[in-house]
Amino acid sequence: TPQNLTRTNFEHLERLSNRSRYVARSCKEIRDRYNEQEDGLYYLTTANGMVYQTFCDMTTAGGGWTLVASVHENSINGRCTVGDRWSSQQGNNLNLPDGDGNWSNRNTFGTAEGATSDDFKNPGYYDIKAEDMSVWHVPNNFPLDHWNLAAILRYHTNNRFLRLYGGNLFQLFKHYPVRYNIGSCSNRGPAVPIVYDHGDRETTRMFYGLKPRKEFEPGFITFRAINNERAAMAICSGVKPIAGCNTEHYCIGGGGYFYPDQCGDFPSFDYDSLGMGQGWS
Amino acid sequence: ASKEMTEAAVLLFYR
Repeated sequence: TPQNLTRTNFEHLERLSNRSRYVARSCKEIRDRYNEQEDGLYYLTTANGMVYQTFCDMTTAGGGWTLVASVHENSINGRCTVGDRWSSQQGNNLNLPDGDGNWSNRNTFGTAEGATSDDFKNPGYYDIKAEDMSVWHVPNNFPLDHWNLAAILRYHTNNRFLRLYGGNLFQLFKHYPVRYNIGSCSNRGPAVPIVYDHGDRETTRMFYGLKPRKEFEPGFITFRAINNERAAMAICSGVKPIAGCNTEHYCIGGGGYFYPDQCGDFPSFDYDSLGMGQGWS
Repeated sequence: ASKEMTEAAVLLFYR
């Protein structure tokens, strides 16, 4: 009956709101300390006592994964314009080599619930000391309870590589700045092997253009790639560049300048027009 | 890149 439904909803909400009583710095701590095994939103607290809410994946490979960021392309035609928080919102500018600098600062933005509709970054990005990373590619605008099922690609690392780089991306990108002209193509950061949770090496390969497929090897996540024109990109998701330096066609995030004009969070994914299966796209 | 890839947000997790 409608009354029962209301009661069920109430009890459900009551159970969810109990989560605000947990004290933990990561989803792993919540899973370990409170034995929570349900995916969803939880409150976390930073070392300085700042409380924030984020999504916890409590199921993949033993669970305890904390969502710390999302990179969302609001307009593939934009060139370092509004919404390009993971490169630059200040135009393609040689004088702003770091762009917005969000890969290596303590700025935060967006909400966990809105992570597939806009860029997201929470204090966990710099506060959590982690060992491994997991990445989900979720079609834009999907609601949180369907992220897992809707994802076109999901994978994680399992070799604890973050221990070597300070425990999170904030520290890793201090070692490998995402900055225009910081080095050349041969100066890329680490490429870490991945374990697939949805998809495989072949589906990863097919997500990118014909020409990029000749440049990379799938089955890795790579950090701070640099292209022929000395533009820096933050992450090559699912791939490792091995033969060529046109990483602007398959790596995301970046500094503030791309020669000539490919600046953006998904820099030149649209080079030969989108989804046509030709050239670089 | 494929339309699928470009029209998907990239969610980053730590553990």
